[in-house]
Amino acid sequence: SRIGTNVPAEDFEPIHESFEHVARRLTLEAFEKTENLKKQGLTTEIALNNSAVDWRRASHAFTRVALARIFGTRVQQCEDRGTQQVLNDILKLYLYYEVGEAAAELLEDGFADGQQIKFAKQQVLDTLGKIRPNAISIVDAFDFNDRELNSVLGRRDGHVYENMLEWAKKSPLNKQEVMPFHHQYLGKMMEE
Amino acid sequence: NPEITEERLKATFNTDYLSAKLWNGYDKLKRRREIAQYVEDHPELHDPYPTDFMEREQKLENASRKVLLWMEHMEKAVDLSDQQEGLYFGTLITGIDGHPLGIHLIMTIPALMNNADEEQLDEWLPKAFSREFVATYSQTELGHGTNLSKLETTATYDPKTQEWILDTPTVTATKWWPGNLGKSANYTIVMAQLITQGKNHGAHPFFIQVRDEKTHKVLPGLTIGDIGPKFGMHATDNGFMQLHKYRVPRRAMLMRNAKVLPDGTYVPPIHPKLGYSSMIFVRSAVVALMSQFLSTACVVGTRYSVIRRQGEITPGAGEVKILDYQTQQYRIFPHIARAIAFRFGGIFLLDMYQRVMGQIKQGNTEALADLHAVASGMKAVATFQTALGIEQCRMACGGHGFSLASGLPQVYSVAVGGCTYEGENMVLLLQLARYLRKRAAEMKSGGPKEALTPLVEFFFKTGPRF
Repeated sequence: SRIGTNVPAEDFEPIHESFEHVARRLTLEAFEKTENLKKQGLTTEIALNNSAVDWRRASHAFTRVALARIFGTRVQQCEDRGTQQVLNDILKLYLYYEVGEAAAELLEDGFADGQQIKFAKQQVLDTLGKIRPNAISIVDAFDFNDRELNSVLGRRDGHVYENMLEWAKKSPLNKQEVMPFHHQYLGKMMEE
Repeated sequence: NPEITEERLKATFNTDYLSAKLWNGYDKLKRRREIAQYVEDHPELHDPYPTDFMEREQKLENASRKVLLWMEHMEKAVDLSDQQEGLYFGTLITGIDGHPLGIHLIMTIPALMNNADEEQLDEWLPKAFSREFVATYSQTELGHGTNLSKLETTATYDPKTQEWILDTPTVTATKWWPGNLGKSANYTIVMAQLITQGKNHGAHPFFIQVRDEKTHKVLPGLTIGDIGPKFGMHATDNGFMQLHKYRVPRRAMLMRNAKVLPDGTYVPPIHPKLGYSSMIFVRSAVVALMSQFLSTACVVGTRYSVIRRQGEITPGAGEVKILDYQTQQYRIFPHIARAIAFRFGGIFLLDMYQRVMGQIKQGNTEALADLHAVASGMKAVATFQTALGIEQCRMACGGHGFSLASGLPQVYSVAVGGCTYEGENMVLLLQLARYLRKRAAEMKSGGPKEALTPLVEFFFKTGPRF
């Protein structure tokens, strides 16, 4: 893998190549496993069932390739420079985070080494710090209004605690100070 | 709140630019806001009190009330030619818990459009759009879900009367889970094994009436009811249905793709997966929907993390906003990134779906397998990672994330349903695997036999790196 070599961390092509490598390798390995099982005399159906966990990994790896490529393409198409920069930070976080998720698969056949994975993990941490000042504005940009969000904690105006109390007051349990049946049982218990 | 204002002043970009990018342009963004304002300005569209304090029956009745108002206000609030506007308007009114028209609008109408022939469309589509009936989509059975080939419900053609006899011959054949079938729908699409001239041709869609249009009573020959409380979507009455040799006319079979002639002759579709097109559509739409759920959770988690102050990073410097902790950032920000990835992935899939369906109308089905494969994989990964992400955001809110006031349990309970509806995720990954197996076989035998989409070209790259 070219991740963390002499390629700038913002050049994401080595990451895409690495994801593609993992998807291709896992697919071909699952394929070979299935074929070998068939050669041992198993039917295609049983051979597929006995290699299904490997195929699942391959499918997940393929989907990672697709999502990463689609995301990357959309960011490249962004015309506004400020927005492209912030999207690029988010894309960077996405890609290096996924490298961490795929670390075992990248290390498995020696396509990447431990140093490269460490590099990717450090990129994640660095990018978190870069995104931090923009975090609220990024989530604001999802453009959900309070009705859609349906969350006292996530209110756009940030007045969380006073509204938590208002929300709680609406609980039907607060309609009566003493709930008759509830206290009938507990009161009796305490009397005894 | 000055804490959150301070954060907004730090931004290095214009949030509206990014919003426009995420919502497909400024015009769409402007319309979103106008529609939201319309809802704010009309108190009759609001809930009398938070629905989280309602019992299930109250939620259902409240949802019915609001659906009626949604339709009454629709012409004034939205551009009727834009389906997205109508659905967004509805979401603002009905909320996240579902409503009686949920499946009718999202699944039944697209399914009719993709499976009914021209004459059937003329008959049913205007009525569906004008809501002269409420329909749903009955596929899953008590004993079988994603594996359509093993559905037990049968539709046997009787050429003497030119009718179909629909039957659920066992308990496990009972249709189970169709949204709104329990109490709301009076029509439904039913997936059943088509049997004619003694041969089973596999699962095909039929469009049938199940309740009287005036009294809403269940028609003779059917048993219908609600399946009971669920993890989420409390304002949706998921139903069960048993068909007891229930007779419907020959034209109840949706005949855009496969057909059965009056004498019982079966005419196959040009592609065996065409009958699955509505399922592929929903899988494509689910990816974009998951983006919304995950984004919602990220908004809540991030905003609350700048309101909450707890602990000190530098002793004596005062309590910090919890978003200043690296662990909190690590917990939330990767899910913001995934939410955006799913947004773009969802848009990509819906565009691809429209393109492929357009090609199919011209008789070209080459890209259908690509679409089916990519949509299956992406739906599986997006739903699973969305559920994980929402849960991380919930925990990032500490104890308050456990309260329904956070909105997070409700979003989680709806989103996680996506892991099993419209294809259980493991099954979907194995469907994609079947496609990958074909690509691997081609690679081993020297290259692809057909033109490839850019998404799978990488399999065939050559050179020192590959």
